[in-house]
Amino acid sequence: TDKPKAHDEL
Amino acid sequence: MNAFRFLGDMTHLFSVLVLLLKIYATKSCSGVSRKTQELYMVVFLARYMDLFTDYISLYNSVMKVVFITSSAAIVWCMRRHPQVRRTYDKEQDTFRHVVLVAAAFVLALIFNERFTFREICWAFSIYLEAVAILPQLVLLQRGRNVDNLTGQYVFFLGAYRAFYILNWIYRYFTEGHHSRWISWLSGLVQTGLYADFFYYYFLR
Repeated sequence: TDKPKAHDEL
Repeated sequence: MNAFRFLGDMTHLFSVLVLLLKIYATKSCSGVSRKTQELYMVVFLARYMDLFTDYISLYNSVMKVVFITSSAAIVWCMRRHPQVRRTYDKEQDTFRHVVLVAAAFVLALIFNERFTFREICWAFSIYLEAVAILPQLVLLQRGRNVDNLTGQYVFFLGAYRAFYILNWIYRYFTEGHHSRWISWLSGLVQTGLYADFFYYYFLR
């Protein structure tokens, strides 16, 4: 399973 | 980071600082909804829980800390500052903001990217942010004259939302970045609330 993407916006 | 995103962050930052300075300089929070400010503090706390787990950039981390502390400072002033707290229009600020928190939480439990603590917190913060301005809008509509600075505060917040939507459009075409549909939908709702406010604001 793919790792969830980090949230790169504020 | 593109220019739209940066301008969005700057107008967002500016709106919070304008409000904090206004309260601090005039020692008055008349016309400011404490409920909206508390909601924003909850929004920032819930969204930036990733501060220590997901490092993106120094810029992101610094901005997160600034948003959390400045919103906490506003709430602190309105609740605890001996002069400021006496100017709070408690009788006018009657919006049941707990209802918004509960609704956002239930939505986040149902609609999230993944059923994990982090993703539920993130979705919760997005939903809550979309409606956090409502107590302030109700308060503004009750007051006869919209204070210049309070009007500017809402104006900069609205600009922030508009820039973020341009940022998503830009990222969609340049990076093939699929901004999550949760942010798209909530962002549009939020921007719509501001558009509605400005429509009446400029009519007056």
